[in-house]
Amino acid sequence: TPTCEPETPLCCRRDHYVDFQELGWRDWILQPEGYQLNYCSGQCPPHLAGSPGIAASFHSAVFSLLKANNPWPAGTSCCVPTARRPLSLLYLDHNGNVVKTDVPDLVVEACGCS
Amino acid sequence: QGVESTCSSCGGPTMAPQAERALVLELAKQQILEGLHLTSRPRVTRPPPQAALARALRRLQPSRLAPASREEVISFATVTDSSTSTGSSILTFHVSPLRSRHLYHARLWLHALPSLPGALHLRIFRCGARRRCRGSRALLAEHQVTTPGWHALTLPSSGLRGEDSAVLKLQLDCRPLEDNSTVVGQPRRPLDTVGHQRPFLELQMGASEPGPGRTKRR
Repeated sequence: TPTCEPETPLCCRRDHYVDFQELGWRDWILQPEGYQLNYCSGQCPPHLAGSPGIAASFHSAVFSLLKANNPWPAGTSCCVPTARRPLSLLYLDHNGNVVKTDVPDLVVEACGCS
Repeated sequence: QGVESTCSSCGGPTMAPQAERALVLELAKQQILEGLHLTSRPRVTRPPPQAALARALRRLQPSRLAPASREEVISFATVTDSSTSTGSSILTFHVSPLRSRHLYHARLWLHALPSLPGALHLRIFRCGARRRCRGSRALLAEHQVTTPGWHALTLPSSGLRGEDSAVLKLQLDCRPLEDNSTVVGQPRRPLDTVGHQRPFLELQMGASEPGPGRTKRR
């Protein structure tokens, strides 16, 4: 997936690094120091529907369905996350215990058109 | 913010960079709290000393870290009612109620002082959260400590579950293996129960107790 440039109109991944110091949370989140808060944005014209799909065949299947039905379907294709990864956190709970846990699917790694 | 710049997704006006940044930070707070199942950030009233924290984290070698679906908790003990005459101490831990969680693994880490008077016979009892460890107490484990330094004593997960209380009390009973009653004066504390080498509990828990239906099906 392309990372969004200011003038990119098409579906792309917008990257933001959040430092926990900026949130004033470094006193209870021990590790990591921050994380990537990425999100997907951009347009998904019909010819991009289903791309980059899970496999090229997925895209061509969607594309031929679009052609078979009618060239301009009512529904629209949206720019959505297609790959995510967990974030491991080490933090202090309200009792002062150290907790290590993984937050599943927190970081968006790739975006695509539904 | 100019008229020509529009949001590439929704066609609305784009946000000023500062406004977008403020929104991203707010989103980050919501995301992290939701991911940790917290309604608000913890107000840590008794943070552990940095040195104790660093030592405890060094003990949990990365290779032993739990699989992704599990949560690891390190809880430092507060020592009360330490009566040197019988060589027993009460360790109090404040952990989320264990009954509501699936406990995979529990270890009690103790640091035996260099002044260890020979081999020690250690018995660990679990006391009722509200009682002061007199009368009803359940024997969890027995160990022999023969060398100074850190010792990780495995505790039976079944013995730690029980009440819904968020307070877990363990009683440590230390006795020298050889009864050298000739020792003059009070036996010195063989275990380090304060400072940077204080005892801590290492727990590996699942997100939630597997429901009875699933257990039956399994």
